[in-house]
Formats: sequence, structure tokens, C-alpha cells
Amino acid sequence: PCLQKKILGYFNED
Amino acid sequence: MLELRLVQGSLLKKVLESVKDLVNDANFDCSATGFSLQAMDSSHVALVALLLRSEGFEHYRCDRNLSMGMNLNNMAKMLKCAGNDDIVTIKADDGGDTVTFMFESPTQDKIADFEMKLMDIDSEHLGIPEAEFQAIVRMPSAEFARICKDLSSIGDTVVISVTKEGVKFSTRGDIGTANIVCRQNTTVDKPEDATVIEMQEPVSLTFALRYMNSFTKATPLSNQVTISLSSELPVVVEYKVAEMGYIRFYLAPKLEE
Repeated sequence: PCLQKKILGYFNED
Repeated sequence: MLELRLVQGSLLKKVLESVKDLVNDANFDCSATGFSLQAMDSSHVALVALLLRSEGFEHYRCDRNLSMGMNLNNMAKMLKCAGNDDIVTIKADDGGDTVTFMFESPTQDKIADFEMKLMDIDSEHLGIPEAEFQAIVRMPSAEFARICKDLSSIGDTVVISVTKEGVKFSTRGDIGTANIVCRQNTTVDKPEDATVIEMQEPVSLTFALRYMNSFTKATPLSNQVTISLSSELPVVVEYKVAEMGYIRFYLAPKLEE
């Protein structure tokens, strides 16, 4: 089983 | 007042075709730098960043920074009405609630204008830092599209591994497994046929093929695609848009639980 990471876990809001 | 005249209007048509299935609504930002867009897909797993630099337009007037919310499917519908050789002009008034797309045939014998309603979109703008990647692969975009399509008939995910042997695309599914290895190849007649692998250290990451296949809709924009990989970051799949900019797709990896 793989966990799909989210973009928000890598880039922060400006 | 905003007025952007793009002689190679087909570029905008191709850009829309490549993003309309990934993102429903997005803000196009217009500034002195250029015409840009940043948006995430509805699951927040992928992000698209587009930049068309102002220098790439034949005429570029943007009196003040403007953000225009558009439904990308509707925008694509309008741009589909432009001929492939048409000159496309995007026009909008400050504070207006519509945008106009004007299409001129190369011989100026047909001029059409399509007005589209703008929408208010509350979008998050993310800061994407410049990053060092463990591996950068540059390869023919049609080859990458073929690989993603082929593998998605076998499995749902692709493992992209870069070693000194080359770049390996692997999948597994109910019917079996598949591995495709592409080696560096710079002894080609045309530079667009080259595969170039810059590896700082080996890297291996897993991604959903559904998104990769969606990114390959940008293939008509560029003969080459650049895939930048780092174990700490989303993969970046970049297509250059002629000499004027790029479309970059970011995809968060799948990790073993």
C-alpha cells in the first residue's frame, strides 16, 4: 500500500 | 487595460488542451513579467505552473497586475474556434468581468471575437523554491508519452529510477510487470531525439500514472520533456513553450506506508 502525498506537504502558501 | 497579441496563437490552444483536464478553474495572472497561471488539481496532488513571458508576445500591454479567473474548459472551447495559424489577442478591461479572445486569420480576411465571462476564484498561490535535483532526465516528449501510455495498460503507478545505467520506468499490475530502460543517447542526428541524464545521485520514486498521462497532453508543445527528480520533492515534468516560457507539472510522489 502506498500513501499518496499532497503538494501542500512540500510547498507553502505564499 | 490588458492587450496581449500572440502571433503563434496555436501555442495558447495547445496550452489549454494540456491543462483543461487537470484543472477546472484557475486564475491567469498578468504582470509586466508575463502571462502566468498556477493551479492545483482538485485532489491537491498535482500542480501546474505556466509562464508565457511578455517578450514572447508581439504586443504586450498590461497597465496593472490583473488576475482573471477562468473556467479552463470554457476557455479551451473558445480557443478551439481559433484556426491553427490564427493570431490570438487576449483583451480585458481593469475591473471588468469578461475577457475577449480575438482571432485573426494570417491574411486578415477573417476576424472573430469571443467574449467569455470571468469568475471569482479563491485560489492559494504556493511558493515554489528553486531546488537542486538528484537527477534530471531530458528525453523526447513523444517517447515519454508512449512509455506512460504503455505502462498504464499494465499498472496504476510508475516507479521512475535513475542510476548510472539510465532511467528505468517500471510498473506492476494484476497481469504482470513491465520495465522500460532508457539510456543516455546523445549521438543523434537531431538534438530533439537525444536522451540526456544528469545524475548527482541515484533516485527512485513512485507516481500515479493517471497524472503522468495527463501531463503528456502537453507533448504537442515541445519535442523534449525534462523530468526532474529528488527524493524530498515532487517530480517536475517540464515542457518548454517555444522560446517564450514553459509549462511545468509538479506531482507529489506515493510513499510506502
